[in-house]
Formats: sequence, structure tokens, C-alpha cells
Amino acid sequence: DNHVHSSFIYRRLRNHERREIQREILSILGLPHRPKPFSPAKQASSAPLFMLDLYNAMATEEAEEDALLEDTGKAISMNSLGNSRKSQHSAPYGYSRAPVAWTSQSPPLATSHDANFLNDADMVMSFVNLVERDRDFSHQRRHYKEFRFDLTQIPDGEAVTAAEFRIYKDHSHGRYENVTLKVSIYQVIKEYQNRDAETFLLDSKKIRASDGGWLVFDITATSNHWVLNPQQNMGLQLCVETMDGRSINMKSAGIIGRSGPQSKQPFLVAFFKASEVLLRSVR
Amino acid sequence: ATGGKRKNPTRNKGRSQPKTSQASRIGDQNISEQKQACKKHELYVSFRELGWQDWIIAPEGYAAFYCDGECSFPLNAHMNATNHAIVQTLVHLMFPDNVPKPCCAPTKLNAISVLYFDDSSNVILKKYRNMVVRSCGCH
Repeated sequence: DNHVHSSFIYRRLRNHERREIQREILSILGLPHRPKPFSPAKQASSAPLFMLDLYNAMATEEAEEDALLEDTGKAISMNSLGNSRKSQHSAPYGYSRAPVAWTSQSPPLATSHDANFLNDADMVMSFVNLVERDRDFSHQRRHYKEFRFDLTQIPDGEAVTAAEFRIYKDHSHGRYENVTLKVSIYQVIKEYQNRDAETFLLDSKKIRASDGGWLVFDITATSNHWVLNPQQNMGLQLCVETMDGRSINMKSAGIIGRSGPQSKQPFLVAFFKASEVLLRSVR
Repeated sequence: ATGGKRKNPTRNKGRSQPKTSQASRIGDQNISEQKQACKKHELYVSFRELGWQDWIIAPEGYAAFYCDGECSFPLNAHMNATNHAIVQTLVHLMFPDNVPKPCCAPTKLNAISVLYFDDSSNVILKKYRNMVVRSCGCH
């Protein structure tokens, strides 16, 4: 098989050939131009490690499918020998199927419904948190963190099938160690100059302050709303309270923000399905 | 029925051939047999070579493959020919000037995934279905 076909070009490409090939490959990738991502700091905050895990899971799935196809072929042909191997799918992507959203310290891939989202997804995007300065304290003396994500960059024809907001919480010790905390995520509906924003509760989780790991909030409906109404995208707010309603400082609750390591940055991830068959533009 | 009509190998080649090409060495052998039967060939697209490391996180490149080779009579088993290709071959034998031979094309395609940064440094994991040739055959 390593016969080199006589017409194969084995030499360094000339500049114009290189540009032509780049343009051709970009059009295969469905991209109008080559992206020029700026500021490595921003790159760090868009959860590349999480996405790399997803990529590896997806690549493993494709390799498994290949092997399966070959196995099936062999299995059929071996049938007459009477020992066809069962083509049984192992759990896709090798996820450990932790039944709850509160997961272990390993990269935040261990929720079972992620496996399903990834199965169906044509595309997954993790978004850069656009909030540069944390305002820890609201007008009404409430501790909170803000997050904003620009969902207008989504390629045409892609529909959100699921979206999650993920934030990491470290073990917090000290005076809250044995306390149960309630972490809540809100969608900002309206902002005011001199008073707290109007918000809408999306999801909340009860956790023990001494636990650590990823918190996963389902914000599919909100993401779809923002995609359809970008002007109404005013971001999210996250608050931590004790069970009797006292607002707690993020740091003492162990919530990791932008100042944490790259592998523990908060981020929004959305899963998409192509809502129409995308045809390459005819050149 | 197409009997005596031989294509002129040099005209057909149209490609720069190393002087000591196999065809000239073999002499009068039947040309179509010398030509490669339809099969899958390796073509590697290297994102690294294209200078795209700053925005493509993974993979470094992918084996794209392409299909090339002859679909001449007789279409035997390893040419992975469709039934239609067999009919096409027979009709070509009858009307060689009007009806083309079957062509060598992909019969199965695979998906690949690409992980990259967009202009705003968001990370995109995209699955491209039917992207890479898995097997070739005569159609």
C-alpha cells in the first residue's frame, strides 16, 4: 500500500499553492477565514482542557465506531464459524456515570447526560467569560459573582440542544466547615444604576461547605433565549447563602473564579445540533 | 467490441513521469492492467504544515485519503464495485465514445472532530460527518 502514485506532489508548496490549499481546507471546515484568537489569557478562560477531554472522548467514539464497523463486518463473515462477537456498545466515551451533577475532582466530564449531549452534538462550544472585574458586593450588601458570555458567535444553522454553566468549588474549611450551603445561579433580567439587578432564579444546589468539585447548572433554556434575543443577554449571577439565607463571601465558600488555575476556571459550555444540512458554498 | 482502439499511454498520462517508469519497462503488457485498480490513497492534511497551530488545538492533522485508479472491464471482486458500476462498464463497452466508464469514488466516509479557537477565543469542538474516505469503489 505504500506505493506512491506517480502524480503525487512531493515537494514544498509554493506560497500561492499554500494559500489556495488553506482556503480550500477552511471551506471544508466551514470557516470563512482563519480565526485569529487574541490574548492567551482569554484563551485560558474558555476551558480548553475540558474541551480537549471532550475531543478525546469524541475521537475515542469515532475509533470505536470504526472498530465496530470492522468487527461487524468480521462478525458477519465469522458467523458461519459460529463465534461472532457481540457488537456491544460500552458506555460511550468511557464516562463514569455518576448519577448526580455534583461530581468528583477530576475534570468535569463525569455527568451521564453529557454523554448523551455529546452523542447527538455536531458541535460543542465553551465560551469566554467576558466579565473582567468582579464586583463581589451588591447594593443590598449581597455577595455575588457576575458572568457574561457572548453567544452571538454561533455559526448559522446550529441549534442549542443543551447548555451548562460550570464552576469549581474547593473544600472550604474554617468557620463554615460543617455548614450546608446553597449555591444559586440567576439570569440577569434587568440592570439598574443604584440598586440590585432584577434576576430570575435558574438553578440552585445544596452542598456541604467541606466538599469540593465541579458544580454543573443547566442553563439550556436561558442560552436558547439569548441566542434568539442577544440584546437580552445580561449575563448570570451566582450567589452562595447559608440555609438561613445569609449571603456568604465567594472566597470563604471556596468558589474558584478567574484567579484560579486554568483547569478550574468557570465556563459556559453549549452543545449544538445542526438544524439544517450545511452545504459548502460552490466555488 | 472496443478491441483495437488503444489509448496512447503518454497522452493519457498527462503527468510528469519519472523516466524509468514502470510502464516503459514492462513493454507490451496490457495498459489497463498496468494502471492501478481503483483504491484508496493516502493524503495527509497537516494543520501544522499550514501554520495553524495558534488556533487549532487538536488534531495536528488528519489522514484525508483520496480515491484513484481504473474501473476497467472486468470489474473483479476487490474493486468493490456497485451493481450499477457493472452495468455502466457493459454499456461503456458498447458505446465507448458516449458512455463513460464507472469512476473510482468513496464508498464509505468517516467523521473527524476538530478542536479550535474562534476569533473571540471561545473553544469549538466540531464534528465533521462524512469527511474522510474510509473505502473506495467503482460507481
